[in-house]
Formats: sequence, C-alpha cells, structure tokens
Amino acid sequence: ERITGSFSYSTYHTIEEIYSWIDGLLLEYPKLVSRIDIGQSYEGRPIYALKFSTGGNKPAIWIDTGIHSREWITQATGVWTAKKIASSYGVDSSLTDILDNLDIILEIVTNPDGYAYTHSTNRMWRKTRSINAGSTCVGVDPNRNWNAGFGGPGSSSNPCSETYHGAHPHSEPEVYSVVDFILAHGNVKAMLSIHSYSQMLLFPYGYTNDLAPDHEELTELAKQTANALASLHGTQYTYGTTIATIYRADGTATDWAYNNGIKYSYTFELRDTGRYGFILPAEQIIPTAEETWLALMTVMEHVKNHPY
Amino acid sequence: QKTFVGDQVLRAHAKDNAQLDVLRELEAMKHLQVDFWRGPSRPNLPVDIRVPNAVLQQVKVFLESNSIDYSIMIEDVQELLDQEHQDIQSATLR
Repeated sequence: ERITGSFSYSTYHTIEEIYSWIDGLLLEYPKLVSRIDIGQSYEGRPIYALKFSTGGNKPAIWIDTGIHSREWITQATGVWTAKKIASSYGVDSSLTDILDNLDIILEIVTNPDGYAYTHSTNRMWRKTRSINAGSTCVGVDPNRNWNAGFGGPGSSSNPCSETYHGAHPHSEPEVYSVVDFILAHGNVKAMLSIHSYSQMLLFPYGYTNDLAPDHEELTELAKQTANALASLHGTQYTYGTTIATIYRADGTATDWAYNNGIKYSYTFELRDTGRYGFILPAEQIIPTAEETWLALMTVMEHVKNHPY
Repeated sequence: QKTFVGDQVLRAHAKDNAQLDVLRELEAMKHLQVDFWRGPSRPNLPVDIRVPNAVLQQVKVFLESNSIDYSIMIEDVQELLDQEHQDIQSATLR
C-alpha cells in the first residue's frame, strides 16, 4: 500500500518509474494481479502485461495503452486504471462481478522504446525505435503494422513517415508480442486499444468501407460508452467506424483483433480539450482516467453480459 | 532533449475536399518537416499541424494563399514542454 498508495497518479512518469510501480502493485495485490512478460521491445526492454484474475482460465478482456509513445495521457490513464481495477475488486460490485467472470489483461506501455525516447530525447516521438534497412529514418508506426489490410493506402511505405507500416506485418516485436499472446490465449473477447487525442471511439473497419457483421451492436455499444464517459465531466466523444469517422487506416490493431474473432474491438482516443494536443497538462490525468473508467466499465459489463 | 522552441501548432479548418487535398499536399512536403498531430480527414474535423519555427511563415503563407482558415492552437510548443518538465520535477521532489 505504501508503494502504490504514495505514487502520484496526477503526474507523468518515466518507464522505469512505471515498471517499478508495477512491482509494487504485484506485492500489494498478489492474489489478484500477476505480471506476464509477453516479449521484448526492439531495444530489449521487457514488455509487460498485467493480468487481473480471480483464478481459472476465464475469457479475457485485453486493454492496451500507449502504442503511440507521445500520447502520454494514455500510459498515465493505464497506470490509474490498473490501480483502480486492483483496488475495486471486492469493493465495487460491478467490477467484482466482471472479474468473477472474466480476466482483464492490461498492457500499460505498449511501445516501451518509443516511450523511453519521449522522455530522453524527443517528446514528440510516435513510432517504435527499430532501424529500417536502407533508410536513415527510424521507427515503424505500430498501429499500421498489424496484419489487417497491411500495406494499404491508409498507411505509408516511406520509413520517414509517421505512419510507416514496416517491412512486413508484425515486423515489430511490440506488435508480434501482443499477437502471439492473444492468439496463444485463444479466449480474448474484447480488445480495447487506447490512444489520444481527439475524443473518439472507433471500431472496425479502418481498411475497408465494408461494415463489420456486428456493426449494429458495436455502434449501439459505442453510443452507450460515449454517453457513460460524458456523464462525468461532459467530455464529448464522436464514434463510428475508423474509416467513416476519421480516415482510412490500414494495418490497425482493432481491425486485426476483429478479423481474429474478437468481436468487441475498439480504439479509444482520449481527451484533448482542443488546446494542448499531446501535451495535456498532468492535472487532467485523473479526470481523464476517471471518465475513461466509466467507458471501460460499460464495455466490460457488456462483454460479461453477452458471452459468445 | 530536442527542443521545439518557437514551434507552433496550427489548427486548420478545411471547408471542402479540395482544401483537404491541399492539406494533404502539405503533409507530403517532407522537407518542411511539419508534423500532423491530427491529419486531414473530413471537412468538419480540424487538422492540427505542428510547424517548426523555421518554416512557420512559409506554412502560414501556404495556408493563406489557399484560403484555408487556421488558428494558432499552441503558441510555443517548447513553453508547454518546459512547463510539463517542471511539473514532473516538482512531483518527483514531492
């Protein structure tokens, strides 16, 4: 309790601080939380997923935060959310009910190298840090690297672009670690990939105008989720398919998840306020995390109530 | 740390698809090294562009000459980053 209780959730932290905090969370909630080492980043950093489980091999909800490293509010929300899940079990009846039926797996720093780089060298870094053969430009957009419409026009073939798709699908260890884990698990029922900013809730597809077979249900759930989120601080989200709501995006995590049988696949774009972009003041971390929690709970309850 | 002194973030509003295409042209001009925080997608959605100080006038002229409305969303990126860094240091001390 002293470790994670004294931690400041209303400031941004380095990857070392976050990983150290994870150690504290494990000590504090040993019966509920475990850490899974799902792989290593390009530069050799460990990639951790936190598993919140009451035992048994239950169907799972996957949540990842921070695949784009400069979106700091996302990783910070991930940290707050992890503590919220752990501290709410046995206290909050809705969350307890969810964890009695499902596991929650949370990857707080999906792009560790990029995140470290934003702290050390370039706050505006978005991509991974892998070297691209034949180019002086570094990094791949890990949200264009998934095997779903990979390489289409909603991504770039130029290694210098912020949306460079990489040499081949799942070329990035940060991506294939997640792919391997989810496929090996085999019972993931929802994948919630959290980004910032622009306040949107997006679902498949991004690479095609075709509507997903579950389009109506995904739309209705997005509406409920956006309403729940807005109920706390009035933050307005738009929602819809990625391609119809923002633009064509190829090779995204959400599309990959859906195509691999994970029906409840959403991308969140957390708040901005229209003034700060990626430099959201730290005082907004907790309000953002609190409203996001209501949204996550809406999706998780739906998943629990609609097994498939 | 790389600095962003004098860089601004402009919020552009494209009226129609033709103006969106112009913004896409800007995105393709790699030598300017503009950084699209929010890319051109639909006329009703703003486009946020971090523009390095060195090409600020060039980009503003480009937008104005194409009649694209814009406002300054962030006056000086580095000022915000300095504030952010200061907040982190204070929190660490606490």
